[in-house]
Amino acid sequence: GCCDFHKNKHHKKLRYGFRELSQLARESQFTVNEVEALYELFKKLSSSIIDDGLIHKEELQLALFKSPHSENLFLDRVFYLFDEKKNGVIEFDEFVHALNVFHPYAPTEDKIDFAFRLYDLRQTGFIEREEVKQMVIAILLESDMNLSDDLLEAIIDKTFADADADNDGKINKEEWKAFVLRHPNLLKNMTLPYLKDITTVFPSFVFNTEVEE
Amino acid sequence: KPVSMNAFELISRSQSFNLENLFGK
Repeated sequence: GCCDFHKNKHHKKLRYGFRELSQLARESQFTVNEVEALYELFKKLSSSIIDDGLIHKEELQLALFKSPHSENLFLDRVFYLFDEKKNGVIEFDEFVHALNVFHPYAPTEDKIDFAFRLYDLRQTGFIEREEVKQMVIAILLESDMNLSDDLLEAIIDKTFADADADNDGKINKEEWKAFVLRHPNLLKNMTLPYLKDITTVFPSFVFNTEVEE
Repeated sequence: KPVSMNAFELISRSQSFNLENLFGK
């Protein structure tokens, strides 16, 4: 009856029908078949620890770093940006929206914006010197690379001399945009070439497809 | 030559700032 449905609401996995899938295709670079292939990926990721049709932070962590439990700065930021509704889980529509930014054909503007939000660790509207330092230190630790503090400061000095046009010690959105347009290779990690061929990476979507394209 | 590199180059090149692993490749 009606009440059973409501009782089960939180345990019931969301089903995505043709309407929802084509809506997601309309608001992204993906075709309906590609959205379906992404749904295969989403199902895999969202059931790796808790099979509830939602990606929990530990599941994203497991997918990215093969371990559900190590602290990672980047993971925290990515999860935060994927989780549009800020309810602690990534739903399928949020997954599609975020990956859309990483599509090879997504507007550069969107990639610039996403990278800015990613690196603005404290969400102050600026990428601050301390944040850049924190990220570089995190990377050095992970890769077992050793850099003296002097050298690290020199790298950051040089970076800010180039990026921080108004010299106020922090990079604002406009400065970021100008900087990245001068160094487009900095946006490389904002593009996932696989997304262009997602239906070949996850061909099993054909077993569940709602539409033959 | 790390000093010839800018900090964001280090960050964006790092394996941990990359989503490629999502695809299990």
